[in-house]
Amino acid sequence: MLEARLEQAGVLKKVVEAIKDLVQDCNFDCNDSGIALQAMDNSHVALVSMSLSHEGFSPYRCDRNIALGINLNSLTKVLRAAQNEDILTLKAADSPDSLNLVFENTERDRSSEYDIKLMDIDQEHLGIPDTDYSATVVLPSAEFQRICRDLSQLSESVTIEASKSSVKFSCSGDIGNGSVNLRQHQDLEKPDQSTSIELVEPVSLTFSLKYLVNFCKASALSPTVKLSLSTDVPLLVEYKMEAGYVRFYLAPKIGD
Amino acid sequence: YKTQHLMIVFFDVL
Repeated sequence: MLEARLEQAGVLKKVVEAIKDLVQDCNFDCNDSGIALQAMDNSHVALVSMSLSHEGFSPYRCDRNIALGINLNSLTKVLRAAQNEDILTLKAADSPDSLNLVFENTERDRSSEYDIKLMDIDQEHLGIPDTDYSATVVLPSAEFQRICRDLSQLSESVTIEASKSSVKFSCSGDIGNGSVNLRQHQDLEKPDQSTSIELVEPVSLTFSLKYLVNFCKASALSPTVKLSLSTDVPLLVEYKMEAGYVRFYLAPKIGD
Repeated sequence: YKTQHLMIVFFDVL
């Protein structure tokens, strides 16, 4: 059986909020190392991969592999009943029909209990290869969100060009064009505000802004975001959490 | 559908 206690329900709330517009039904795969999720969006252009390590839970117990087939809209409805600071306990049997969620406030004088019906989801099995990227850019997640939102007003797609000292986001649309150039810089007082670039070779790729704007819903999970780029390889957008991550992969536009 | 093909090849969909 699964029993997992999360100190802050807000972590799961933010994770679900970040991915629910990309995928609707998906399996939460639970085993002794933690809870993971991998799913492609319906159009097979983007993929989300989420991991919550057992270290993020206290206690965490999962005797055998359990797949929890969950409709994320249903989970969102139930999680609305939890405060961010509530303690959240997830429980499921070995071959579960439902997932049990208990929310307790920090004073421990209120507890709420919900059960969500589970579904059988036949999901593609995906292997994510280890990849050496040409460029890796770390920037404030709020900055990335603002850039994607601003450029999406002008165009459906953005070109990301990484060079040794800067990363440029540019777009062109019917009303005109726009670009944002971020120079590599280190903010010693506020490291989360820094922009860093690791470059093997310069790279320039074009992506759909609709998806990137969607990924930015994960900004609440982390003050920084990491973009990894290589030619003809899906872009990796990673939000790290204290004990886990949410990663999005997005295919570049390659003239189809 | 080059994009979908790229995703399927990259992620080794079984």
